[in-house]
Amino acid sequence: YQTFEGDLKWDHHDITYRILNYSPDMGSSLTDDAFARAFKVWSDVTPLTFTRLFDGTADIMISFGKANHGDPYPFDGKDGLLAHAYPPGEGIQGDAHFDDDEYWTLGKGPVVTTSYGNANGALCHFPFTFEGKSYTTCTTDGREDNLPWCATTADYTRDKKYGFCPSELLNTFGGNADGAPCVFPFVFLGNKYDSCTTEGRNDGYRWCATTDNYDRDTKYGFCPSRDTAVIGGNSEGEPCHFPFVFLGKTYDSCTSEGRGDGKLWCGTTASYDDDQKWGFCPDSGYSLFLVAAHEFGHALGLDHSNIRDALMYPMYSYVEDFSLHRDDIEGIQYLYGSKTGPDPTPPQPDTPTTDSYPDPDETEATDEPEPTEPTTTATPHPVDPTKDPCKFTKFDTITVIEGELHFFKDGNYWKTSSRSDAGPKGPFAVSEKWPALPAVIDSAFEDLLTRKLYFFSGTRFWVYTGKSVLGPRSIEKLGLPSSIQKVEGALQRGKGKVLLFSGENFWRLDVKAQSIDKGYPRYTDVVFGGVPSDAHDVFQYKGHSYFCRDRFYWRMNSQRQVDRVGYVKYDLLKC
Amino acid sequence: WSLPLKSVFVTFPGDIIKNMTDMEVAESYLDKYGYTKKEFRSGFQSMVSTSKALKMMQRQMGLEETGELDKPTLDAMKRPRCGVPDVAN
Repeated sequence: YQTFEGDLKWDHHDITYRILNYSPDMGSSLTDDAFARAFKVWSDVTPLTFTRLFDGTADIMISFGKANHGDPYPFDGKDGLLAHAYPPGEGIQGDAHFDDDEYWTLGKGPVVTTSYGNANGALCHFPFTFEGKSYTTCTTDGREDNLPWCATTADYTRDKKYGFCPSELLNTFGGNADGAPCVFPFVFLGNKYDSCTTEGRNDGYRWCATTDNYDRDTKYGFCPSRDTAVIGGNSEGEPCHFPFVFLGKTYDSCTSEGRGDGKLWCGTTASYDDDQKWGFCPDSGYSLFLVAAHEFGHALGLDHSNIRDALMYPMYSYVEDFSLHRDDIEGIQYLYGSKTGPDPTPPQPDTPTTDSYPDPDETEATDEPEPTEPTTTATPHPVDPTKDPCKFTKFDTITVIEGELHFFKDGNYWKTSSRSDAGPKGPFAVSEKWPALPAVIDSAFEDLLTRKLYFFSGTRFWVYTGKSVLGPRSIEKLGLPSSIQKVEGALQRGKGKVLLFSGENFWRLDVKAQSIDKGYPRYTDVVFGGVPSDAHDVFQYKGHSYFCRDRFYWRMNSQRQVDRVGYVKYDLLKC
Repeated sequence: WSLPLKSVFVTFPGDIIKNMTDMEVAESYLDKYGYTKKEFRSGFQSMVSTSKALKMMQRQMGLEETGELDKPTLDAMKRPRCGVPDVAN
């Protein structure tokens, strides 16, 4: 790693940041989340904290801009240079700028958040089918108001779940009109406009009036990019026009002809030869999270590393499962020291946990006898001492047993206590404590009434009462349909009721009756808006519902609001 | 047998990136990212030679240090990256 000459660094640890504007490519909530996660990359390994300001001057001012954007280092159009940031200090120092001629995504193509409709803001599901036709982008088919929409499940005809895609006909961002939609036509400097325009601006951003006369009302907003819009060129925001004619030849899809750099482009009118209107075709885009995490490294005082896998390596490459490289950690800790608080502890022998069940509400009398035999206290098992749970991207399942979080993976499990910040204990062998179980556990829960432990693997489940076990039995015995391949999560709902999650659905199990309640399945995203619809671990912990996808968790409070998104590794596993 | 396509390159209006030769790309890259910064010695200043600058860049990027504008080096220069110079000035 490298630091800037003179080891430039902040003289305080409570760093502030402010997001000055947004890209038309991504919704503001996705952008906010990407930046927050990028800061967390650094706050997880240092004593630094990051607080967002909404006005005034922050240490790190974040903005999107194109080409000449107000500093001496202009951007260069699509690709090439993606972003830059300044080392810590006053004024422009510490600021981070992102080239808005790039296509900003989460690194894997368009991420289209929906609004209105009936999908509670879920992401578009591409491809989706509608009346027998497959769609890979938002469409206006089936509508007379020209509003683009998408299905949020694979099959609209079957599921009827949909939302509207970003469109200037639905809302704008920034400006002074509080997100009001464009009004077409509108008058600007005496001319009429039927679509968003860059006229009157020198920063290349498309805007519109939100009343019919800008000259009179001066109300305006910026136009969000549609997922079908071209990037850059001279037709930003317009869709490709297929077919289009280029040098006398007709093209029905994007082409790299005419360019030496191999980039795909299209005409945005019927004839490029006549109109010279064009733009680049949407691609995977660049991960705003990854680029921001890199730039914030600069803003904190790190220069470029020459280690290819380090975050601070100067070139962009997309990684699915990001984790901070040791080189980056050493660099930032050289400047700011390591995170305060207890260090992760190595696996230690387990101790009996007879006093580790604090919630009095959960210890009320039950209508079934408690197991008479104490559960076996597991001892650390030398199954594979090199297995470090802190290096796992995801676990087979996470659940709370006897007040402790249990993390299951490939026949082993680890535990963390809710009462201390000590790191994970383990690995323990599943086969020692629950010998009837297979290696892979998809889901598990402890019935709050009876303290029985339910384990699910594939289409089978087991019930442990102390050392006694029932099962395996088919999950169909519980009333779950034969079509589901596995149960991926469980949330206790009061006493005797448990929600079981699989795919995009959940069912409510009456534990005592051992049957599924009427009215189920229901769609997860309808009831639990804002959490990933493909969560692979769902569990209840300290009054919150947790939905995990890969290394992240979404925490939902009792009002069903997502109040925190964080890393399983740091916040739950306490690595 | 089909005839090979004759590609015709055009200048697209609004396209910021201009058609440049490989050497122009390299010189621009080395300059922009600090590899050809001026050296100050005994009161004189001189530019770092292109070969030396290329070697510095190749070392930074983990490429074979040939000092030549070979294909891996040129490919690396065309990859998307951060705009902060690699060599401080």
